[in-house]
Amino acid sequence: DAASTACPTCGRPAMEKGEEERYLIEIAKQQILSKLHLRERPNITQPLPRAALMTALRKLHAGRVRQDGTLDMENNFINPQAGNQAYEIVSFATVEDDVSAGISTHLSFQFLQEKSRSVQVLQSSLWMYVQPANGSHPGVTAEIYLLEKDSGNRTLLIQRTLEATRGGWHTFPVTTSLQHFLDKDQTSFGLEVHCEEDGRNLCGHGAFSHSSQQPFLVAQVRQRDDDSEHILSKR
Amino acid sequence: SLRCGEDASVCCKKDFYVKFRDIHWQDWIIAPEGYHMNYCMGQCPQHLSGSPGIASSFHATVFSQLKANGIHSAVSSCCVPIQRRPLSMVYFNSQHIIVKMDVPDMIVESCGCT
Repeated sequence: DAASTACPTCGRPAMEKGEEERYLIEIAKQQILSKLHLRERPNITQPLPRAALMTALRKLHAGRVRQDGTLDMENNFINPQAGNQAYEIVSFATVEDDVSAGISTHLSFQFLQEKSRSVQVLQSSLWMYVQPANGSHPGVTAEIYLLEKDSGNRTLLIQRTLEATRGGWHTFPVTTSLQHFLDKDQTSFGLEVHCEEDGRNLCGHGAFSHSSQQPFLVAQVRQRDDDSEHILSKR
Repeated sequence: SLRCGEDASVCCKKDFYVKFRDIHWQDWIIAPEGYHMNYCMGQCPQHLSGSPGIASSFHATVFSQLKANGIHSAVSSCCVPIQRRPLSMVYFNSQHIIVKMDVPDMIVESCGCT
């Protein structure tokens, strides 16, 4: 009888059923945290509006968000060419007050964890919701500036005429700028967005008063090889 | 590869699923809804060593040399994962940034004897 109650692999006396399950759950937790390079589970102090989350996930994984809002993760991997250290991040903008009489908007993004690791930005884009224009003229000129907080400089990154008769999402590539930012020791990645029509800011604070229209920045990043070599040599 | 029943005596894969909601992790893990932390358990008697498929390990190489030369030793074969797959996860990190990461070798698909 004793043999039948012992662990078949190591011979240790079997645990109580409930105890065994608790033990395995703890192992599962530790394994997930260590694989995600987290010391402890993150505390979500400011839950993100669900609408904003669903919009971002829907944009990222078109066709992968089920009706009930859950994400279909089967075979939904990041493109294998990026290497197995690649991962995607979505950072929602902190919107600062509209400046220059409400015609422009300042957005700032935090990338603390990526800054602590030397990562390579494979691609990155800013997702911006633009309100429909009043239709007096079909195109709206959108300008994206990079803000250098230290120097107060403003650098034009992108200038593009948007077809804005209907409101909608537009993406603006910021790969190089984000890479420069991560390589320097600045605290937040600041952008100024300017898309005005007849004195109205089509992508300003008023434009995304609904939480599902909150701007966000997507980046596909990979840990730099030299960093992982460093780890190997340490091992 | 065998799937373990209630009394697992021979090397097999034991299914074990943790639902994140049950451990109150659903607030920071957006997807998937749970984790299949399957594991391998059970004995590997000598006639089973190396089946199904050889677990690629130094241990397997040494063991098969011993066996091929008819050297009976106290070494026993082990029940180990022989097939794994990644787990795609979408979660909030501590800066409330959403991260999507494919975590390699997270789910044991099948077990075998070295």
